[in-house]
Amino acid sequence: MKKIEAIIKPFKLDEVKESLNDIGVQGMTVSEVKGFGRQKGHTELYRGAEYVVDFLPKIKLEIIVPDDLVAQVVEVVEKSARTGRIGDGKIFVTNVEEVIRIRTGERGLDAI
Amino acid sequence: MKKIEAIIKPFKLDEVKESLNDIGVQGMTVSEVKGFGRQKGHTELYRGAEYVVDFLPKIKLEIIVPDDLVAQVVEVVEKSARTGRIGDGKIFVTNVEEVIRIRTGERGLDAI
Amino acid sequence: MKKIEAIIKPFKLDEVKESLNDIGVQGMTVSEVKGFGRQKGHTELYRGAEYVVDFLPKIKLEIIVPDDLVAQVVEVVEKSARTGRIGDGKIFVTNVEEVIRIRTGERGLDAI
Amino acid sequence: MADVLSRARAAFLGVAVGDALGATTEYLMPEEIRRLHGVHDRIVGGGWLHLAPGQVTDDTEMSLCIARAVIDAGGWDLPGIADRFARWMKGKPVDLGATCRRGIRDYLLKGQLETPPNEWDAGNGAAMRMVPVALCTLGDEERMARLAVAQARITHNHPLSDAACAGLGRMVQRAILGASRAQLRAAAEELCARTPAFRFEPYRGEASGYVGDTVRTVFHHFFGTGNFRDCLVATVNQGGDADTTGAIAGMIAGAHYGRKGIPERWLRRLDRRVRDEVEAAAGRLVALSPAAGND
Ligand SMILES: Nc1ncnc2c1ncn2[C@@H]1O[C@H](COP(=O)(O)OP(=O)(O)O)[C@@H](O)[C@H]1O
Ligand SMILES: Nc1ncnc2c1ncn2[C@@H]1O[C@H](COP(=O)(O)OP(=O)(O)O)[C@@H](O)[C@H]1O
Ligand SMILES: Nc1ncnc2c1ncn2[C@@H]1O[C@H](COP(=O)(O)OP(=O)(O)O)[C@@H](O)[C@H]1O
Ligand SMILES: [Mg+2]
Ligand SMILES: [Mg+2]
Repeated sequence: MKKIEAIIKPFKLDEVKESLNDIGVQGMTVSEVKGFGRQKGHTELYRGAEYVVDFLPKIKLEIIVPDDLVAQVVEVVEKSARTGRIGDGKIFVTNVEEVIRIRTGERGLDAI
Repeated sequence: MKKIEAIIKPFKLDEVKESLNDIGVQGMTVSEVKGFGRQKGHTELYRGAEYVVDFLPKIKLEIIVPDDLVAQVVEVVEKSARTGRIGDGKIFVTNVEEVIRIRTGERGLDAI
Repeated sequence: MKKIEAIIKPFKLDEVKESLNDIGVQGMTVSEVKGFGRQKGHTELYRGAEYVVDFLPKIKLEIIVPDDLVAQVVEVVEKSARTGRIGDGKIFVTNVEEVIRIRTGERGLDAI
Repeated sequence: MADVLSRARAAFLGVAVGDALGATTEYLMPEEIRRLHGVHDRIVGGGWLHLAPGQVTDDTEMSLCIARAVIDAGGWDLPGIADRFARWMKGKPVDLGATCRRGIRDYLLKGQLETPPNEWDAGNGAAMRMVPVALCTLGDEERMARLAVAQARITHNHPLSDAACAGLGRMVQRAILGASRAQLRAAAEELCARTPAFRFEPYRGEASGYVGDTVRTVFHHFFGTGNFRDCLVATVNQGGDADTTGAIAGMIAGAHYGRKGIPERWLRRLDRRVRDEVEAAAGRLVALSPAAGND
């Protein structure tokens, strides 16, 4: 099994979830993170002066999938999260050695 | 060494920490995340209409452990986090290649 | 490619980012987490009795780097994040099998 | 024998007093201590562990675990000591070092009584709990040295830790049995000749948890002062691992200067239950020792 971790623009979350639902992937864990990269942060007014906030809010998705779904899930996330402008984000694929469903004790592919 | 990542129901955090403490495991990193899965979110009233929030707050635990503790830690988390109802969460085990204790520079098993 | 995950004291973030910029590493993803370990939390007054909060706010950095940069990035984070007092944090190195830049579809080393 | 008993009690009380006093300045640098406390010479708690005044830490508590195990068994009982460590760990002690935690956990989960050799085990966590070992083997230095290493190896397996445990245990025993200051100095020099890492002159002010620093700091301030109070004040104002250097300095200074050497105002501020248990334990441990006619 693999963990697919995607850092995406926050407004893209619904679209990415929809597209994943369309291929039968519904379970995932999401968190709010801050991204630093080539995309510049927004400017803010503070005590009358404008300054650049150097990070941008991003959403991190974590989806555990069976090996044979990886290519498809990566493609779906990539396509639905893309705007073509800097800061669209990244997808990382890492190996997962074991998965357990806490409610039932199921392991492996039966756990996701 | 392995990283044990657990997504659990927030009210279970104290019980899981207590159970881990009973086997001598005290160090861990915790974050607030949103879970999407089969468990339905709660309903909320918004502008007079009721709608279902489609995610649920979850707690993510990350515990780095030596290989020979993995089975025990997984079992303890599983048992203490379980309610038997949908949404109890998941445990993922991934391989960690190196660990460093920042304060001392200790590496490997001495770093955890 | 490897993922370098560092749990550090929050006030150290700017110094660590500066030091990473100095070796040409600018992209990273940051999140706010809670750390449990030996370091004591602040004391709070509750119903007239003082007690110690058992966690501390920490910052988690995630930096995907090419294999040949791992040693250098680890050293830079270690040195800039260190205060020498308990609670400085930990660095974990895990293997990443694939990286994709969402904006362009670039893969592997071209994606970071 | 009355003198022996008084010095034995003072050695164990010295650990508790040094622990409680030093905990306030643990991890601080000498300049920081000066700024915050001037000269720190009162038991006020606080410190990085947010202690109540007179509260002790793992230095005293692990020593009490060993004492209780030996007293309950009527003699040496290594698994009993490890069981006590495990029970204490589960009770969420106010502090517990990483090296000690790993060893105790490996005993709890695997029944392991001796941790494998490790270059990172040269900390002072095993040396800081030597007083009950010295007391229950009083009169038999060879037995003390053997049991010193056995208890150390539950958590620490490193030649410097072994040498510190046996060497400090020897000094405490000789002091309790009435050794003169010159004789104690000779014993320290002999230990330093065998273990160069413990040579304390010239002293460079290093007082970390590394056992080399700890032994040097304790020897420097014990031989550089003439009474219990001055020894402990000098030691804890050095900062670093101050509760542990304080506890070990208290062990040796207590053994040498005896009960009357310990300032009453410090004893009064110690946690009452800890103080009572320490005094009672010291007596019972000596009663079990070869020096009391046992073998
Ligand atoms: N090396 C990296 N490791 C981890 N996260 C990164 C890394 N580089 C970029 N990111 C994440 O990806 C986001 C987008 O990166 P950015 O350089 O702004 O644009 P793009 O990916 O379009 O080239 C960043 O805000 C950050 O969250
Ligand atoms: N494929 C997945 N990848 C990552 N996290 C998941 C995945 N599936 C579920 N989760 C996490 O597990 C939680 C519980 O999942 P859910 O399907 O509601 O119940 P259960 O695990 O009891 O079958 C979700 O809220 C989400 O945080
Ligand atoms: N086993 C572990 N797994 C994951 N994170 C850990 C673990 N142990 C400690 N941490 C993280 O490292 C931080 C520092 O740990 P702590 O024990 O307080 O100090 P130190 O690392 O200086 O020995 C904790 O607050 C927590 O975020
Ligand atoms: Mg202590
Ligand atoms: Mg200490």
